[in-house]
Amino acid sequence: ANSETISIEQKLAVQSIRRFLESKTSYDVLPVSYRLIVMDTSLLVKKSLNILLQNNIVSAPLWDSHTSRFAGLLTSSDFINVIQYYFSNPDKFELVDKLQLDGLKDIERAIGVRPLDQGSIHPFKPLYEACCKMIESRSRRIPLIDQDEETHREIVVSVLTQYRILKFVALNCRETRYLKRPIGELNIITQGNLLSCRMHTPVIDVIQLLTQGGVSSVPIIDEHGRLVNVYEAVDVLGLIKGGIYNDLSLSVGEALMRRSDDFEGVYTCTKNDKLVTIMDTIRKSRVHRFFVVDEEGLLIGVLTLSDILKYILFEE
Amino acid sequence: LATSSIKHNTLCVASIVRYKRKYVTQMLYAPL
Amino acid sequence: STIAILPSSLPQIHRANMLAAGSAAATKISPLSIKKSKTKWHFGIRSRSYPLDVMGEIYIALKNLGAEWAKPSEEDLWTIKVRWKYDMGQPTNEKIPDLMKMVIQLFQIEANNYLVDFKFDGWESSYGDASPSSNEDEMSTFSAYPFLHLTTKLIMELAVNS
Repeated sequence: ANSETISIEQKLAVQSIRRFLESKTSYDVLPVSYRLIVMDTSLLVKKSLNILLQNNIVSAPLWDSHTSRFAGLLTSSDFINVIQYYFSNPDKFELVDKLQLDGLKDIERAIGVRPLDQGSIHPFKPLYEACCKMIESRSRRIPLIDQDEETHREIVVSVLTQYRILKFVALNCRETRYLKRPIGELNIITQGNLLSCRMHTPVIDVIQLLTQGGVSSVPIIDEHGRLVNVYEAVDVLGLIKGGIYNDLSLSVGEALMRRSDDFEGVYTCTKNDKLVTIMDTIRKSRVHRFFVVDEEGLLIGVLTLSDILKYILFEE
Repeated sequence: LATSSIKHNTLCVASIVRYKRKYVTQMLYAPL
Repeated sequence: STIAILPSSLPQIHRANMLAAGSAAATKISPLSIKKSKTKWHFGIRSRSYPLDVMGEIYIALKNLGAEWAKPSEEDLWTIKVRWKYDMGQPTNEKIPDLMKMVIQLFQIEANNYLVDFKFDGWESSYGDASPSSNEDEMSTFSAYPFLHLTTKLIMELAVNS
């Protein structure tokens, strides 16, 4: 009877949170005062890396001053493409060193990567719609675009991420406290033939896994299958910052030593954890995924912010 | 207009703009 | 709750494990310590040059960049009302205002310390349409990027010239 009650409460809570997402707009998620860092596409890629790291951000909208339009988002995928291009063309060091942001499209074409469809949405559309667009485009962020009322030029008002939306829900929806069913019952964990690697795997192979798998992190396991660490797409920024020319031969364990000391660590959970505590953790910490392990620490699967968002948007 | 010191041949300018009832500090990084 | 942070993923512990495993490169790789240097912001740009020289530099830079300006009034030599054709390279059949207006003003902060301030002043159309003069208050969605872009060009022109 108790688990029946819990199931009903969870179902009602999810539906209520969904109505909340339908009743709010992306504009509501924005702080009263915030900053938006934009880069001119004529900047050098290596300069843009410094700007991201200095401002402690991993993505930024691009602005093409020739056409006076926005030119999409700079994300860690772009830096991964540059590394892959350089790895296939080690003689092109000069070109990579002088590469400008408006040259990233050519790099995508050169390595045969389909550009990430970012999509965009008006700030005053329902938040629920922004979430659906992000899930659709498999992107973890979406630019909020309005129009200058005099010149009809695009304005990037902000860029909304899945993390910010889930944190907004965790902060504003009291119903999260009724999400008490174990996540192992909800069929939202990505498990079974999970991409993984070992600590001695060459970092360039792990970067290839990120691209081929279309994932933003690769778990590192030991000989028993226990989770030891995780290589994330954003770690590539540190790799390039250190000069990619001499780092590609490194193992992923050595490459992880470039991580700055303020890295918070990899979050794990088990199948018995509930979304109430998952959401509370998202409210308190900058966490982007939870690796699901068993009592022995053996890797079972991963619960990403997309998985949580999909459950709230479409399940129950 | 706010400006930052020019470093590594990169200039950053910013201005605080009202968007509806919120305030955005729009920052643009451009190469010298 | 069994939510936890994986101890072996903390940088300090990971580093110790790698060194213990005797990794050769591990001794040479240091953590990324980007000093998140707080960007130091200034209002406008500062100058210690003689005021009229500053104004002269600005007019020269504006001329080099193809901008035009209203003849300054005798009473106020220190304010320049600028108009800048903002062509975006691609023809647009829709009539959108293409002349950006900007006000550049010299202020004295203290003895021989001056500040050049740049202010966005709306748009005009080069084909004469009186652009809707939505006043400052109503206008609530305007893109600052063309303005920011032109000020970077002007600042660069001044930096290069000086």
